Amino acid sequence: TFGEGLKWPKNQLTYRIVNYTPDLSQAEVDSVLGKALQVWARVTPLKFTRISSGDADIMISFGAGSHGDYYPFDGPGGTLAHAFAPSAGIGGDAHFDEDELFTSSSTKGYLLFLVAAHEFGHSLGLSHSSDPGALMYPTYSYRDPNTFVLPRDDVNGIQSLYGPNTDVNPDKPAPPPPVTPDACDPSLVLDAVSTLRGEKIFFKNSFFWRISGSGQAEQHLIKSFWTDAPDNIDAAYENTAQDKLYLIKDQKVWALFGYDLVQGYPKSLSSLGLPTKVKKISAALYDKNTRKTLFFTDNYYYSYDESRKVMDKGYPKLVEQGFPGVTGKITAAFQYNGLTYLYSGNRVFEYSPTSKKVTRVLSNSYLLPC
Amino acid sequence: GPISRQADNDDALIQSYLKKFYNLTEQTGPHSKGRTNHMSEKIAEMQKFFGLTVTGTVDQETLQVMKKPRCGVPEVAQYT
Repeated sequence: TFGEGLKWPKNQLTYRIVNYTPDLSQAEVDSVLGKALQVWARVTPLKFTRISSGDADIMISFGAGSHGDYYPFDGPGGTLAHAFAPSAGIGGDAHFDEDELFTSSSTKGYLLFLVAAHEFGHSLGLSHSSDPGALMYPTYSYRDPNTFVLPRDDVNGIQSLYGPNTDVNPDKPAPPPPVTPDACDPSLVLDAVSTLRGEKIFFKNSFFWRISGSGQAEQHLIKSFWTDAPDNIDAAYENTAQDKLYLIKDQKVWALFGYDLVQGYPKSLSSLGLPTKVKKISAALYDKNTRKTLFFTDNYYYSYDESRKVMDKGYPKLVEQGFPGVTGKITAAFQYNGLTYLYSGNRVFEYSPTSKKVTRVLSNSYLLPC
Repeated sequence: GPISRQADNDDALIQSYLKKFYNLTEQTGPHSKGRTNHMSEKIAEMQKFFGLTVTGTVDQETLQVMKKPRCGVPEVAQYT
């Protein structure tokens, strides 16, 4: 929050759409802005009423460059919008930079829904959050507006000002607010781990951490890097020979080159050479020395020969058979610095392919620092 | 060789970003060292907020975050 108890002293608020962007139809703008306000109304006792003339608590307008508030916009990119904290006059008002391309559903341009929902957070008394999963994080990242649920950090923030919504239908409970995964949680079970152009990346829910040269983990939304990639993946691996990152979820595989989805993807799981009876993969890794990709299905694994483009015979094998000393279901896997790391829940087996032995059993935090 | 135009642009972007979002103020006069420290503090403040490695200098990752599209919520203190 902004502190100093900055909030509206009432729960019934008015808003007025002063002008429109030519990027969208007026009906779309009306609908999107209404939905963006409902994001906050759903979790608080706040109610919003639209008025078409006079002064509203939240005056919404689109403008480019200098637009009358001493905070000029800066052309395309950079600042997308701004809003004022609750107060009389300009307080609560939200301004959108008309030099941006606003959209209602496309991944090109900026989703007006997300930008508006963020700005209305300011209009209601929320400042910026340092939680990269929060709507109130200062930088824009795409997420699907049709499945958007206000994250826990934002819910906590707004409810600290206005309290929870007591007018909820018990037969239709709201989906739980998503929580940003915490690298310091000792019970954290990662979805997938991979390398990516020399960095290590760790996936969990809609997020991933990347550890670059500095050794510090940065957390990002998957969609902020790869708009077309799925959340909650099952497995990930980097084929360094192809310079591609593969993400697997259910029976589909996505191939990514840099920030882009490779044309023709997503494809079916069987396109990786796996038998059609395999419906789910729990982990995968690419071994650049043998040029084999290993696909784990809990306690078993398959080996695909990338040079010959065929599945090796004699598979699936029990994990313990190929990796003596490794026990449990494999939930994530990758190779780094010539060693194989097999995750089973929050335990990590460090396996040496040369000595064919488990060299250490580690905790998550060894590779993903808290 | 010629001075990279990109470096000039980045320098302007860094200054404008810190002025806009971290209240970086111009310090004139002979205290140029003070200005550098002030800027470094603002860079460190920004790096801390975004969970970047706090160095007080602009590295590639810090610059990338500065270039991301974002909300420009006006300083509420200034407004009030």
